Amino acid sequence: TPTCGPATPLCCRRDHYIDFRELGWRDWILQPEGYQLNYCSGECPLHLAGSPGIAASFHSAVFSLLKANNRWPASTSCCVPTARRPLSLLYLDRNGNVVKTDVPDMVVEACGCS
Amino acid sequence: AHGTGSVCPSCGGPTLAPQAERALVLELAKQQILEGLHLTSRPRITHPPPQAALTRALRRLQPGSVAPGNGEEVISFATVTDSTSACSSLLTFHLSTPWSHHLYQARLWLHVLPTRPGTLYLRIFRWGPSRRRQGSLTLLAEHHITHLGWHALTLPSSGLRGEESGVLKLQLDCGPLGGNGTVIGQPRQLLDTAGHQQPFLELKIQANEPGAGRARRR
Repeated sequence: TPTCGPATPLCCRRDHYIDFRELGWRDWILQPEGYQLNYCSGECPLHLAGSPGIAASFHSAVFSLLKANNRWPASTSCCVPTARRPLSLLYLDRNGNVVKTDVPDMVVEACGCS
Repeated sequence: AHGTGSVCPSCGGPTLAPQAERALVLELAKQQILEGLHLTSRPRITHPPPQAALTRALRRLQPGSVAPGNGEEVISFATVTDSTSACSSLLTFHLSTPWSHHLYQARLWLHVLPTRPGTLYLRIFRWGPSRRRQGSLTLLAEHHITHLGWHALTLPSSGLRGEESGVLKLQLDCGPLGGNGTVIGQPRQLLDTAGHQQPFLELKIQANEPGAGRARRR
């Protein structure tokens, strides 16, 4: 998946780092200090829609269903995540206990056209 | 996107203004984390553990990932009530998550004070679940303490299950080990709770029952 540049019109992965200080959440999330929340943006022209290998995501399946039921504008394809990975978090719960857990599907690794 | 009159940027529509996009991404991040942790709102921490105790506890944990299958590791700091009439302490833990049924490993970390020379005999009891009659004590484990300082004592996970109130109470009784193996304890403080040596419980919890995913797929 291409990473978005300043003038990338086509579907790409936009890398974005979220610092938990920005959310005001550093008091309860102990580790990490932030995470890479990437997201997908860009155009999906017709020739890229539903390309082999990128139609396997959950999002793609939903969009395909919407299209099949005519609930989606004709010839519209969306730039959606096709691969994600989990993030380990260490946080304080409401009783002051420390919890360490892996949250699935937190970091977008790849994007594609539905 | 509806509010701003534009359409979803992921679908090739007009992009949002940088300021609006940043606000949207931050809001998405909040929702994503809360959803991933099964929380409806961020927890308000009214009594955070002391920083030094927290650092000490985290250093004592095994590094690496948590258990496979959406597992969790929880460190719960104890509120300690020392008994003045015997060599015993009551430890109270407040747990938030429904941990009880999926617990598969539990260790109690204690910093034992120098009480007297020789081996110390320690018995750990659990106060019965709240639905049972008051005063029911169950012996969970017995340990011989041969040196002072920090100890990680394994507790049977089966003995900790069945608690639904979220409050777990453990009683520690100690004494020197006599020649015949009997406890001949005298009143003495057992645990060091000052100086950030707060006892804590390390729990490993499996979110899903083993094999549950496989059964669903079948």
